[in-house]
Amino acid sequence: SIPRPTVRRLSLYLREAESLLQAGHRTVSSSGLATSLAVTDAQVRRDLGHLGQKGRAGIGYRLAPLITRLRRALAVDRSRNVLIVGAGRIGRALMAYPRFDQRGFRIVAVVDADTSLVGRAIDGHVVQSVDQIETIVVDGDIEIGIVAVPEADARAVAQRLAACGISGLLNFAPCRLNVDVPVIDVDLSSSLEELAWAMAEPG
Amino acid sequence: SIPRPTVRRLSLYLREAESLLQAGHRTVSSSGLATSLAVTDAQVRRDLGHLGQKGRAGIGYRLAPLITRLRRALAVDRSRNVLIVGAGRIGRALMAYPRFDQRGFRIVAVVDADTSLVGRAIDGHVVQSVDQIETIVVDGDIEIGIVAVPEADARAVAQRLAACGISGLLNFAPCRLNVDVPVIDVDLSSSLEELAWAMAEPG
Ligand SMILES: NC(=O)c1ccc[n+]([C@@H]2O[C@H](COP(=O)([O-])OP(=O)(O)OC[C@H]3O[C@@H](n4cnc5c(N)ncnc54)[C@H](O)[C@@H]3O)[C@@H](O)[C@H]2O)c1
Ligand SMILES: NC(=O)c1ccc[n+]([C@@H]2O[C@H](COP(=O)([O-])OP(=O)(O)OC[C@H]3O[C@@H](n4cnc5c(N)ncnc54)[C@H](O)[C@@H]3O)[C@@H](O)[C@H]2O)c1
Repeated sequence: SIPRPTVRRLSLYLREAESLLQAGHRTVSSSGLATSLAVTDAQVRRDLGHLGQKGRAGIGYRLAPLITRLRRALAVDRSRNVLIVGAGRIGRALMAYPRFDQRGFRIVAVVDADTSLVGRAIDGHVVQSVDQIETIVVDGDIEIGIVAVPEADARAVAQRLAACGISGLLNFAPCRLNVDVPVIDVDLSSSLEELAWAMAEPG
Repeated sequence: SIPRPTVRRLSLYLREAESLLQAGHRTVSSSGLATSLAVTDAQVRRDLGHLGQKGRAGIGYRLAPLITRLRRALAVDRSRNVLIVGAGRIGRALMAYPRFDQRGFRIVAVVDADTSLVGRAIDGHVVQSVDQIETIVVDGDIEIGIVAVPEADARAVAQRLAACGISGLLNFAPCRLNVDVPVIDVDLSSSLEELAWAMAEPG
């Protein structure tokens, strides 16, 4: 099993490899990956070595097979259906972002408890009622739920999603969801803290 | 200098310690911190040992001094002024979030290039013109800029912010900003990738 910090690096290598391929490159060196991602050359070689990828001297790694291998390691080599719960500010910022689809996370439904939002089309998605969660998750073959509701409602929403068989949750609410499925908490103030620390670092 | 994965853990310990203190606790054990954050007990003791914090057998760590020490290590022991560039979907989700202020990141100004937004009050912030960036950063003693504009505009915005002395950038646009100040890139699709990997893990 891959440790979490390694997963973060693999995700960065994948993004970089995909943008190089899109720009017309066919290979990349470990030092090329290292400099653009602020990791050491040796770290890149160790991470990719674990995946059975060996760079060839003078040529580096061929991008197309590297991308395929990274997508498999990160378990994103197939698309997954996603439901957003909460069509508020965060929900709308996510609904409008085309890159999720490109990376294999297809937003297929959006629900809200506010009846005045239900039935409205926002950025190409028609908001449905939160009462339909069970039917939507099962009929829509939805694997991931995004919790974008106020803190007071988040646990109840999460428990409902877990109860109808969702496989994982991305949580924006600033509280722990206490459910049996994997949860990734998004906390943008941690990103600001990481920035404050980077600003305080010498050099 | 603290390695970046350690910074992420320290930020989690700080959040946990603060919510325990708010709930009326006065101490926490290393295993208490470890279980709620999915790290090992030994990792907690090593991390906090680096900061000179020693838990006392049977009692653990006293929360108040632990919080003070963590805030100092993360360089968040004082408040910083923040400017949001882009009052669109992402910008509005950030403007409305009260926790940034609680964690020492005060959103003091919001600017946009869209003249129909300039002068409008949104969630307690009056949107100003992007033409005023230089004056706002200098007069407002702003240290951090949040880049919440479309990808095509992001680099120019970042260069302008760096040129007028901003100390760090939080970037939402899906591109590298290439500026001389520290940048943290927020990429929510990486969080989804981390979730997909956690869903694929056994156990
Ligand atoms: N982690 C971060 O850095 C960060 C940043 C901003 C906001 N947030 C959090 O994200 C969450 C969403 O924030 P927002 O600004 O989008 O809030 P918002 O108020 O703009 O939107 C919330 C939406 O959820 C809907 N809702 C409420 N209860 C519901 C329920 N039981 N089922 C379905 N829908 C329900 C509301 O009708 C509303 O449309 C909040 O918990 C907020 O604290 C986190
Ligand atoms: N990283 C992620 O996971 C993620 C998720 C969603 C969106 N995004 C990105 O975040 C950014 C913002 O997205 P959004 O949905 O809020 O976009 P949006 O279109 O809703 O808002 C963008 C705002 O920026 C303003 N703007 C444009 N050029 C400007 C300039 N030069 N100076 C000042 N303001 C300017 C626009 O007038 C608009 O109000 C985009 O780059 C988007 O790709 C990232």
